[in-house]
Amino acid sequence: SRVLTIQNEYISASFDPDTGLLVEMKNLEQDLLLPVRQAFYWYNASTGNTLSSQASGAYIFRPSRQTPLFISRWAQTRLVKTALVQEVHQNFSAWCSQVVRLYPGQRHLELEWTVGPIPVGDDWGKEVISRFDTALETKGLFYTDSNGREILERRRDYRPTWKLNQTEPVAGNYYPVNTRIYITDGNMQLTVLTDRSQGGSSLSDGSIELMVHRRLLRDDDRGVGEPLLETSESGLWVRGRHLVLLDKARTAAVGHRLQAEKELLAPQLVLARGSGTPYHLE
Amino acid sequence: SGDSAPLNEAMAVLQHHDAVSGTSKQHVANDYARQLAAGWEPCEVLLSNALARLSGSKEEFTFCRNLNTSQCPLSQTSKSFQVTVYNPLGRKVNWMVRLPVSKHMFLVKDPSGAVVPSDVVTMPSSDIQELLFSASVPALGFSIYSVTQVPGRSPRADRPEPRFQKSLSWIKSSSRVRPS
Repeated sequence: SRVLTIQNEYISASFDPDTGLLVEMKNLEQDLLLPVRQAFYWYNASTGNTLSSQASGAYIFRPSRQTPLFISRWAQTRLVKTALVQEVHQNFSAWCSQVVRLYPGQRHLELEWTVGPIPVGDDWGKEVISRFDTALETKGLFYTDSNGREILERRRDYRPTWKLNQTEPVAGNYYPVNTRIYITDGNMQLTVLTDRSQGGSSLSDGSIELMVHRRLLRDDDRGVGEPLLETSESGLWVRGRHLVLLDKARTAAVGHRLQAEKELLAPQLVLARGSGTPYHLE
Repeated sequence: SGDSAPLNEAMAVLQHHDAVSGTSKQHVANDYARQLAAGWEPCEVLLSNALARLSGSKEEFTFCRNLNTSQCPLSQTSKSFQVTVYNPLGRKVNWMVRLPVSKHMFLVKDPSGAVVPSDVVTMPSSDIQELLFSASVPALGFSIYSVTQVPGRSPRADRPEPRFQKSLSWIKSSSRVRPS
C-alpha cells in the first residue's frame, strides 16, 4: 500500500495508496507542490421541479442537485513503467476509466479518460464530470478561453455587465471551455488543456471541473425534439484527454500556450509497408 | 486524384453548433459524420500524392483512423513497415509514436538509419501491445522511421496484477476507504 508515484525530470504525480486517486502533483523544475485530488462524478439531470419545469437536455444543462455523485470513491489501478512511458491505469467502474501518463521530457500530466456507455437503467439522466480539487485560494475566480484566443476571467455568481440573480448555482456558473481552463492563487497556477470543446467551471475555490459526457432521458423542449440519448455504438463511448500543467502564475502562459499549439497541430502518422517504387513527378 | 474540397466543405458545414454540441437530432448528427467521412477519403489520396512527391517514393499509404482505440491492421500484422510522421507545426517537435503491434519485439530506425530506443508495452486489461518510440520531426516537415520485427516475443507480454481489489460488500459496509 505504498504511495504510487510516476515521475519524469519535470513532473511528479502521486496517487493515494488506498483510493488509487491522483492526490498530488509536483513541478520539479520550479519546486512547486500542489495537493490535487481528481475524480469523476455525475450530476443527476433534472426532469423539472416545482420552480421550473425545465428539464436537462441537449441545449440545457440543469442538474437536479448542486452536489454531484461519485462514480466511484476509489479506482482499481495498474501501473505500467518503462523507459519510454509511465502510466497509471485507473478503473473507476464498468463505464469509467482513465490512464494518467507521463513521457520523458513532458512538462504536463496527461489524463486520457474513457467514459461510457453511461448506464441509465435507473431512469436517471447523467452528466459526467472530471473534477480537480485543490486548496488554492482562488477567491471565486477562474479563467476560460474564448474560441482558443482571449482568456476571460470568470467570477462565480457574477456577470460583468448586469446584476445577476443566480437561480442555477451549477449550470449558471458553467462556461464554454474551448481549449483551456485554469485557476490561480496568484503564485501557483493549475491549467487543464482540453482536446475538444467542453463545459467547465470552478464551483468552489481551488476546484476545476469539466463535463466529459452526458446521457439524458428527457427532451429540454428547446427545439431538438428528442432527448440526448445516443443509442448507436459510436456515440456511447467517449475518449478524450486532459493535459494538466502546474506552473508559477507569472510563467504559466508560456507553458500552456506552447502545449496547446502542439495539441492543435499535432503530428500526423501515415504508415506504409515499405516496398514502394521510386516516384517522379513527370 | 486527391481532393481536399469535400473536406473543406464538410468542415464549413460543421461550423454549426449542432455539429459539436449535441444539439442536433440523431439523423442530422449521422449526416454530419457521413459528410466528414466522405470528405476525408479524397484527402487521404491527396496526402499520399504529396508524400510520394516529397519523399520520392510511391507507397501504398495507410491511414490508421482508429488509433485512439489501438486499432491499426497494418502495424498489427506487418513484420516491417514505415512510419511517416508529419509535423504541421512551425517548430521542431519530439513526439512519442504509439502503434498497436503483434506480440513481438521490434527494431526502430530513424531516417538516418540509426536505431532509436523503443518499447513494446502490454496494455493492462487487454491483450493489446503497443510499440512506443520517440520521433523527432522538423518544422513543417516529416520524418520516416522504419519498424522491423525481430526474433523473440515481447519481454513485457505478462499482464501486471491489479493493485486494488475491493468487494461490493466492503463498499456497502464501510465509509473508510481501504484496500482489501
